[in-house]
Amino acid sequence: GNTKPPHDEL
Amino acid sequence: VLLLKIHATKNCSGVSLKTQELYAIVFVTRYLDLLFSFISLYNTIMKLIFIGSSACIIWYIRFHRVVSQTYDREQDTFRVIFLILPCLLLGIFINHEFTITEILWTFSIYLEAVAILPQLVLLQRTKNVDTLTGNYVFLLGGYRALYLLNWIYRFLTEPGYRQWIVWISGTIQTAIYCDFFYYYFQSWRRNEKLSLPS
Repeated sequence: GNTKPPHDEL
Repeated sequence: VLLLKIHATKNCSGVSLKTQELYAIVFVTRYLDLLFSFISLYNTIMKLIFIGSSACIIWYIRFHRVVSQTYDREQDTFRVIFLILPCLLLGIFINHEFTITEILWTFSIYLEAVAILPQLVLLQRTKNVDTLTGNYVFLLGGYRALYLLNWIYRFLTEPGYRQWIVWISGTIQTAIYCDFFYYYFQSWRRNEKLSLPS
């Protein structure tokens, strides 16, 4: 799985 | 907590400049997205606070006339290049997307996992750890440990939510604190000053 997760954490 | 301590006591003994500089690298490389994406006002403000507070701490330790005199220069000798280089290589080879910003973001995730190490080594070398410094390390580790709960909660409530790089790095990061947590609670229970065994 190379889908980029959203970077919504600090 | 650390900035207030340094500002109020004008003393930074037992505080690792190396760890603070690693954190500055972590925050700057991760929060590049301040320039091109917006998550929430909270998210943006916290990013600015993290970058700003670590920059302030570094300035105090390096340049403040009084504070810089109290820096444990001879004890804070961790070779950070041995952390930075492997994390950079790991970021280049194990990432979600082969772009500059994504590689830097991934590098920051890996580097944050180990950024506390120079501070822990310095604490171990310090005979009587300042209560505020001990509390700072405890809060930093505790803050990160709470992410584990947050990830479980999000996994259970948000369909498709998963981020293996962050999860594994964050778990390692929290594990590194385990030893410290043990001695922190022990000294707290016995009402003694914190000191880590060498």
